[in-house]
Amino acid sequence: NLTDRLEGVFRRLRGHGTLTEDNIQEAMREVRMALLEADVHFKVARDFVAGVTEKAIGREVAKSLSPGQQVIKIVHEELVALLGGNTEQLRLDGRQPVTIMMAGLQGSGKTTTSGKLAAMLKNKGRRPYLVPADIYRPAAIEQLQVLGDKLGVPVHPSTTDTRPVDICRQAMVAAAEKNYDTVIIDTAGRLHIDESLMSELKDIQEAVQLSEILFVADAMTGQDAVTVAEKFNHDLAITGVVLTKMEGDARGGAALSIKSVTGKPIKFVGMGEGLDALEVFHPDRTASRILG
Amino acid sequence: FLGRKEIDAELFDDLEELLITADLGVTTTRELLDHARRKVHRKELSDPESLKLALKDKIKSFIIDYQRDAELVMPESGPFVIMVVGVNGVGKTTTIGKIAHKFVKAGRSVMLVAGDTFRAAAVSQLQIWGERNGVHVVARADRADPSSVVYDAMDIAKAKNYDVVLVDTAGRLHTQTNLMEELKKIKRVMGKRLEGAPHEVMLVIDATTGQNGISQAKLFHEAVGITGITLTKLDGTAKGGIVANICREMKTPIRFIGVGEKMEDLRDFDPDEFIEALFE
Ligand SMILES: Nc1nc2c(ncn2[C@@H]2O[C@H](COP(=O)(O)OP(=O)(O)OP(=O)(O)O)[C@@H](O)[C@H]2O)c(=O)[nH]1
Ligand SMILES: Nc1nc2c(ncn2[C@@H]2O[C@H](COP(=O)(O)OP(=O)(O)OP(=O)(O)O)[C@@H](O)[C@H]2O)c(=O)[nH]1
Ligand SMILES: [Mg+2]
Ligand SMILES: [Mg+2]
Repeated sequence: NLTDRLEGVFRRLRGHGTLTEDNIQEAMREVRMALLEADVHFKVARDFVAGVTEKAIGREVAKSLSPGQQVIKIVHEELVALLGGNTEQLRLDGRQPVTIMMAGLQGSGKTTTSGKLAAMLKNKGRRPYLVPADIYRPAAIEQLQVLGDKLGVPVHPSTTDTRPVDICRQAMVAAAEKNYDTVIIDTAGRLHIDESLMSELKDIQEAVQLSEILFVADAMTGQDAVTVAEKFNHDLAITGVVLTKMEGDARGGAALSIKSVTGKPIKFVGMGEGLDALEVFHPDRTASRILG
Repeated sequence: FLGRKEIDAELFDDLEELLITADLGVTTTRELLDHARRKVHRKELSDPESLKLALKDKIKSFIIDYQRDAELVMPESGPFVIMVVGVNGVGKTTTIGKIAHKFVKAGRSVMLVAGDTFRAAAVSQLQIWGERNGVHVVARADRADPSSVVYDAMDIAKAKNYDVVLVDTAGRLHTQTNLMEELKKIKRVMGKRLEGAPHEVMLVIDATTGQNGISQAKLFHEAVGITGITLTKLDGTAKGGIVANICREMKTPIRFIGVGEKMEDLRDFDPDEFIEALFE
C-alpha cells in the first residue's frame, strides 16, 4: 500500500527532518500512482500532486511520524479539504415545495436514490412526492411506483405517452393541490453527449423551479467521470452529487475527479440497494479509501 | 499520430495520458510504454507511426489471448443456456433483450428467464423485452427464490425444446459473499436440471468502469466461472480499456459490445475496431 511504498522511498534517501523539493519528488510520484490506481482522472491527479507538493515543501516532519507518514498526512489533509470543502446538506429552507431533479448516466442509481431520498425526507417529517419522468426505459415508471408503495410515499401517475417536461409541470400542480412539500423528479439515464436528451433536462429546468439538481454517479466510474461530470455541470449547473454503490470495493477516485472538475458538493453516498442505504458523504473516509 | 514527428519524451507523456485515460490502468500502461521504449532502444522503431502500431499489437495480444472460440458456439442438441451476471446497473437485462433479438433474427427459438426476483419491476422490465422480441418469458408472480424459477425454467426449456435460453440474474456487488453464494446455487440448480447448463456464463461489464472492473471479473470468475464478456455503453465517451486487463488475466473472449439502448444496439466484438477506438 501507499504507506509501505513511501517508507521505501524515504529509506533510500537519508536523514530527514524537513520535506524538501528533492526528497518529495519520488514520494509524490508514488502518490500520483496511487491516485491513478484509484481511478482519479489523469489531469486531476497531476494537478492535485502539484498542489500538494507546494504545500509539503518546507514542512517539518513531526517527531512522532516517519517522513513517509508525514507525506501521507499532508496528502490526506489536502484530499479531505478538496473533497469536503463545501459539504452541504440538501437545501430544504428555500422556496417551497423543494424540488429535486436527479440526473446522470444510464444505470447509475437515480431511481433507487430517488426512493432513498423520499425515505429520508419522510423520516424527517416532510411530505415527499415521487415523480417518474423516465418514459423510455421498460418498466421505469413501475419501478418508482413500487418503491413509493413500499415507503408509503405518493407517486405521480406518469404515463409513457406524456413528454417528461409536461409530466413535471403536471406533477407540480398536483403537489400544490395536495400540499406535498418536496418533489423528487426521477429522469431517464442519458449520455452527456446526447444533445436532444440533454435538452430535455434543460427544458425541465426551465419549466420547473428546481431547488436542487443532483448528479448521480457510480462510484466505480473510471477516467470518464471527468468528461461526464463536466458536461452535466456545464449544461445544467448541478447543485450536488450523489455517489452510488460505495459499499463495494471501488477505490472511488471518481469522487475526487467529479468534485475537482465541477466544484459542486458531494451530498450523499449510496451504500446499498435498500431504501435506507443513503448516507451523508464523509470526505475523510473517502480520502483514506482513495489513498488505499 | 498525436501530431508528433519524432519519438521523444513528450510523445511518451502523451501516450501515457492516452492509455491511462482509456482506463488501461497504471501498471499496464507502464508495461506497454516500457515495451515500446525497449523497441526504440533496440532501433526496432524509429517513428511515431510504427510505435503506435507496436502498442496496438501489444494490446491486441492481451485481448485475443484466449483459447475458446470468439463466437458463441451452439451445442449439437438441446437448449443453449446463457446465464447473464454482473454488478448493478451495467446492462444485463437490456443485453438479454438484444441477444434475444439477434437469435430470433437468426431463426432460433428463444426463451427468457426472469431470474431477478429481487429488484423493483425487474420482472416487468424483462417481460417487456420478451414482448418486443415475441419470445416467452418464464417468471413467477411472487418474489420466489431465483433458484426455483431457474429450476422450473430448465424443465420448460427441455420440454418445449427451445434453442436458446437467456437467464437474467439480479445485479450484485462481487463483494457481497451471500449474493455470490446465491449465484453459485442458481448455476448448480441449472446444471442439475439440464445437463451442461449453463453453457455460457456471460459477465456484463460497463465501459465506464475503472480499475474496479478487474476485481469484478476476478470474483465473478471465482464464483461461477465466466466464459464470455459483453462490454456495454461503448456509445458513450468511455473507451472500456479495462477489458484489456480483464481478458489478459482471465483469457476470456469478449463476445459482444453494447452501443445503445435499443434492441439492435449489439455488435459482435471486433478487436481491431476496439483498439482503433482506444487511440482516437
Ligand atoms: N449495491 C448498490 N446498488 C445500488 C445502489 N444504488 C443503486 N443500486 C442498484 O443499481 C442498479 C441500478 O439502479 P437504478 O436506480 O435502476 O439506476 P438508474 O440510474 O435509475 O438507471 P436508469 O434509469 O436505467 O438510468 C439497481 O440494481 C439498484 O438496486 C447502491 O448504493 N449500492
Ligand atoms: N447508452 C447505453 N445504455 C445502455 C446500454 N446497455 C444498457 N444500457 C442502459 O443502462 C441502464 C441499465 O440497464 P439494465 O439492463 O437495467 O441493467 P442491469 O444490469 O440489468 O441492472 P440491474 O438488474 O439493476 O443490476 C438502462 O437505462 C439501459 O437502457 C448500452 O450499450 N448503451
Ligand atoms: Mg432509472
Ligand atoms: Mg437487470
